[in-house]
Amino acid sequence: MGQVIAVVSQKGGVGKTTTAINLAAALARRGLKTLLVDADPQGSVRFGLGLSASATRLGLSDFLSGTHEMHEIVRPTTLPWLRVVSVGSVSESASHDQYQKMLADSPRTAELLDRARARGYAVVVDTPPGLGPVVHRVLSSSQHVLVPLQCEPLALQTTTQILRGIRAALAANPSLSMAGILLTMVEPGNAASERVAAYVREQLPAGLVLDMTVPRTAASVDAFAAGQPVVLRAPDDAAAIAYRDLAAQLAGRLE
Amino acid sequence: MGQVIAVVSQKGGVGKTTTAINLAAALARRGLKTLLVDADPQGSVRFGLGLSASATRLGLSDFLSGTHEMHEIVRPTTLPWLRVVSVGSVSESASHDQYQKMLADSPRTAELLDRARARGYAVVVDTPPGLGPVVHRVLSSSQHVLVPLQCEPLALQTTTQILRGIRAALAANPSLSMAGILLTMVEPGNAASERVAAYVREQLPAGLVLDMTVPRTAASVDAFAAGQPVVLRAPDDAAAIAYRDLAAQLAGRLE
Ligand SMILES: Nc1ncnc2c1ncn2[C@@H]1O[C@H](COP(=O)(O)OP(=O)(O)OP(=O)(O)O)[C@@H](O)[C@H]1O
Ligand SMILES: Nc1ncnc2c1ncn2[C@@H]1O[C@H](COP(=O)(O)OP(=O)(O)OP(=O)(O)O)[C@@H](O)[C@H]1O
Ligand SMILES: [Mg+2]
Ligand SMILES: [Mg+2]
Repeated sequence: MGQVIAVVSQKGGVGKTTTAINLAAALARRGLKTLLVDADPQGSVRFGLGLSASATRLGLSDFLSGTHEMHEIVRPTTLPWLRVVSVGSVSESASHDQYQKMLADSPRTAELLDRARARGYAVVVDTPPGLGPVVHRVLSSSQHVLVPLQCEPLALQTTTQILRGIRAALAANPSLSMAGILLTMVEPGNAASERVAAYVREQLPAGLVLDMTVPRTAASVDAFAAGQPVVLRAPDDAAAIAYRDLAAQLAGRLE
Repeated sequence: MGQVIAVVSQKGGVGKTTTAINLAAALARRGLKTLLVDADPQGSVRFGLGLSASATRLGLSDFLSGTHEMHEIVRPTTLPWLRVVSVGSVSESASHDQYQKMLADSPRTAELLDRARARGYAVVVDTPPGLGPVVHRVLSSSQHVLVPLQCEPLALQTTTQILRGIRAALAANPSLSMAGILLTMVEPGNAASERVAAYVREQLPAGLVLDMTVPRTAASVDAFAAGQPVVLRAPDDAAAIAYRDLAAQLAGRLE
C-alpha cells in the first residue's frame, strides 16, 4: 500500500510545484511506482513536465465533477514509473471558486488518493498556496506533509502561520505525519539567505528541518522553461542532487 | 473621490505584497491620502511595514465579521498620508476557509472600500494568490487592477490564465479598468529573465505592459526583513526608483 505526501505552504512562490515535480521524478527514477497529482487550479505541474494542453485537458477537476473516471485522467509520462493527474479543465476557467467548493465538499478526492495507494502508488500532491479548503481536503487524505520554505526573510515571518495550520491538520488526521521543512532557493554566499537558514535551524525543533537544502540555481529555472524536472535535465546540478537526496530519505516511508 | 487599485495574480510569490506596500508608500510620499488594505489571510503587509502584532491584531476580517467598526481597524503609520488596514485576526487562525466564505458573501468589503473612497483615500489592496472568492470580491469593488508578473519562465506560462481571470472581472465590473502588467524581479544580464521580458512585451497588446520594470535587488529583500518599504529605506535603489515611477504614473488616476 503506497502513501500520499502533500507539498504545502500558505506562502506563494516558495517552490511547491518545483519540489513536487522533482520529488516525484526522483522517486520514479528509484523504481517506485509514483503518481503526481496537481490539485492547484493554476495547473503548473503540466508545464514543469512539458505535457501538452491536449494530453492534460482532463484531470482532477473532471474526476471531482463526476464526468470522468480515474482511467481517463491518469496519464503516463516519458518516465517509466511516473504517472500524472493534471488539475484538468478548471485551469481553463476564469474563476476557481466552483472548483474550491467542489473539492472541499466532494468525497472523490479521498477516493482517488485511496485507490492510487491501493494500486501501490506513492502519491505526491502539489497544492495551491494558502490554508484554504483545497489544502485542508488534501491533508485530510494524506499520510505525510512536506513544507518548502523559501530562504528569504519574509518567508520566516510567515513560518509560524504555516506551522499552526499544519498542527491543526495533524490533530484532525491521526494518520498524517510531518515529513519536514525543506529549505528552498538557498543562496550560498548571500548573507540574508544564510541568516534565514541558520535562524530556522536554531529556532525550530530539531528534526523538523530536513538536512538537505535546495539552492537557487539557473538550471532549475531553465528546466522549468524546458518542461523537464531538473533531476532529469541537469542531474549534476546542486538542486537536482538535493532533490535526489530528498527522494532517498523519503522513499522508504512512501512505499 | 478616491479610487481603489487591487494588486492581483493567481501565481504565488510574484511580488504582490512588495508592490502593494511600495506603491502605497510612494503615493503617500507624493501627498496622496492613501489607505493600504491587506485582504490576504497570510497578513504579510504588516511585516513589510514593520507593524507590531498588537497594532494589527484587528483588521479586515474583524470588520467583515461585524465585531468591529472602521475606526477600530484603520491604523496610522509613521508616514503621514498612509493609513493601513491589516487582515486582522484571521492571520492567527489555522484555517482560512471561514474567512474566504465570509469575504465572498459579505457586503462589508464593498462598504469599507466605498467609505474609504468617499473620505478621499486612494486605496491599494493586497490580495492572496489565486483566482478564488477573495480576489473576485475585491475586484468587484475596485476601479483598477495591477498584475505583477515575475520575470521567470514559469510565470509566462501562467499569464494566459491570469489574463483570462482579469478579462472576466472586467466584464463583470464595468467600472474596473486594467492599470497594467508590472514586470517584477527582472534580472538585467540574466538571459532567461531578459528573454521573458522581451517575450511578454512582444506577445501582449501594446500598452498592457507598463514601461517601468522592477529589478530583483538585495535592498528589496533587506527592506522587507527590516519592516520598511524599499522606497523609504533605500530610495536610490533601482527597485525603489521603479516603484516611484509607478506611483507617478498611477497617481493621477487614483485621486
Ligand atoms: N531551486 C530553484 N532555483 C531557482 N529557481 C527556482 C528554484 N525552485 C523554484 N524556482 C523558481 O521559483 C519560482 C516559484 O517556484 P514554484 O512555482 O515551484 O513555486 P510554488 O510554491 O509552486 O508557487 P505557487 O505558490 O504559485 O504555486 C518559479 O519561477 C521557479 O522556476
Ligand atoms: N524587487 C525585488 N527584489 C528582490 N526580491 C524581491 C523583490 N520583490 C519581491 N521580492 C521577494 O520575493 C518574495 C516574494 O515577494 P512577495 O511576498 O511580495 O510576493 P507575493 O506575490 O505577495 O507572494 P504571495 O503569493 O505569497 O502573496 C519575497 O521574499 C520578497 O522579499
Ligand atoms: Mg505551485
Ligand atoms: Mg503577498
